[in-house]
Amino acid sequence: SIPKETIDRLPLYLRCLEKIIDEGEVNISSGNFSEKLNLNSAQVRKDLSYFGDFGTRGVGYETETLAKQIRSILHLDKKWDMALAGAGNIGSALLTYTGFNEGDFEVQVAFDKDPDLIGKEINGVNIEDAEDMEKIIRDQDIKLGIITVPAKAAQEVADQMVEAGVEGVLNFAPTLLDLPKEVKLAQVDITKELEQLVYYL
Amino acid sequence: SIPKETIDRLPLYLRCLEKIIDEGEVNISSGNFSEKLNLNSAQVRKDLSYFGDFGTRGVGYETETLAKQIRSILHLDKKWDMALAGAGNIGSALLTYTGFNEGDFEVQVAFDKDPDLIGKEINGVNIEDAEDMEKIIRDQDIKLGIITVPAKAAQEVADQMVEAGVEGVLNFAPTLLDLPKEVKLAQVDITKELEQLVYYL
Ligand SMILES: NC(=O)c1ccc[n+]([C@@H]2O[C@H](COP(=O)([O-])OP(=O)(O)OC[C@H]3O[C@@H](n4cnc5c(N)ncnc54)[C@H](O)[C@@H]3O)[C@@H](O)[C@H]2O)c1
Ligand SMILES: NC(=O)c1ccc[n+]([C@@H]2O[C@H](COP(=O)([O-])OP(=O)(O)OC[C@H]3O[C@@H](n4cnc5c(N)ncnc54)[C@H](O)[C@@H]3O)[C@@H](O)[C@H]2O)c1
Repeated sequence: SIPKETIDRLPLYLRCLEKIIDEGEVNISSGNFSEKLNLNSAQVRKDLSYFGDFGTRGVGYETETLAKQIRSILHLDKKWDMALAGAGNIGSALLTYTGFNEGDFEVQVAFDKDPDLIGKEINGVNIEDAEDMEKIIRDQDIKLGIITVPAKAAQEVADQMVEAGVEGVLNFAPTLLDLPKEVKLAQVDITKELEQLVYYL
Repeated sequence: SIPKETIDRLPLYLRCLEKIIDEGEVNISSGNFSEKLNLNSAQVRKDLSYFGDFGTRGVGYETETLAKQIRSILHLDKKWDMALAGAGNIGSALLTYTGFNEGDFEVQVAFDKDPDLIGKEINGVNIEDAEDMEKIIRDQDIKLGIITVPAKAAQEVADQMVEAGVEGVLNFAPTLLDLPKEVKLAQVDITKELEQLVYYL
């Protein structure tokens, strides 16, 4: 079974490959590839060998094939619909984020409690009433939720998302969510990033 | 020397302690503390023992003292001024983020190229001309920079920040920055978080 560190590197490999493909490169040597990634080339070759891709001596890796392979491993060969709760400052910014497309992630619907926001549209995404969130998420079979509500509302919103069938949550609220273990959680914690950063200064 | 995993947990300990202090608790047992943190209590005691804090049998830890100690270890007993480059969607959201106060981080000034933004103020922070960024960062002796410009502008902005004396960079642009090794980098990569998340679904 593949080490977590390898899995964690794959999204970066994929992004780098997509750039290389954009530049018209059909092949890339592992030396060149690892240089672009700023990683040790033995590490890169080891990572890729877990997936049966050893490259070809003298030629390297076929960029399109490798990208396709990584997408498939990361379950990115399918489109992931997302629901966003809390269309405030950070929530509305996320609705304009172009980086989601890279991984075939797309916010399908947003929710808020504020009557001034409900019924509006941001970047083509409708803001629905938070009261209807569970029903809409279930009806649209959405598996990924983004939480950008104030900290004290986050746990309740998470519970509702899980109730509606969400299996993965990306949480921006600075609070530790309590979720069933089969629901995966990713936390974006900007203050923690800064605190860890300044420790080394 | 203290393991990185311990350092990485300290910001969470601090946040939890601040909540506990808010609730008026003067002491907390390691069992109670680890339960609130959702961590193994032996782990918590081991982490804190690196800093000479072994708690008191039967009493636990003094909340204020421990918080003060952790702040000091994390260099949060000082205020960290920050500069933000790129006052667009995500940049302007960050200017309203209340979570920065928790760690005594404060955005002092923002920069942009867009004449419609230059001269405006968001949440008390002035948006200055990106042309003046190096000078202003140097004059204000700012050591932390936040990068929220488009990917293709990120490297140049990072170079200018480093030139102006910045020692730590928090980068939101989806591109790998090339920085001198004495400059610390934290990357917020939302798409990578989502890609790592769905791997486990
Ligand atoms: N502003 C930032 O840059 C930033 C950065 C990182 C994390 N965060 C965190 O993200 C969260 C949102 O921050 P913000 O600055 O966008 O705040 P905000 O107040 O601008 O937005 C919060 C939104 O959530 C809505 N809301 C509240 N309860 C809700 C519920 N139960 N269901 C649906 N919507 C609900 C509010 O009406 C509001 O529109 C906070 O937890 C904050 O700490 C913000
Ligand atoms: N929107 C999001 O939620 C989000 C989330 C994660 C990461 N990001 C990343 O953050 C960056 C900004 O995204 P956005 O959606 O806010 O884009 P945006 O276009 O709304 O904002 C970018 C801002 O940067 C300014 N700018 C451009 N070059 C500059 C320079 N050299 N100096 C100073 N300012 C400059 C622009 O004038 C603009 O105001 C992008 O790299 C994006 O991929 C965005």
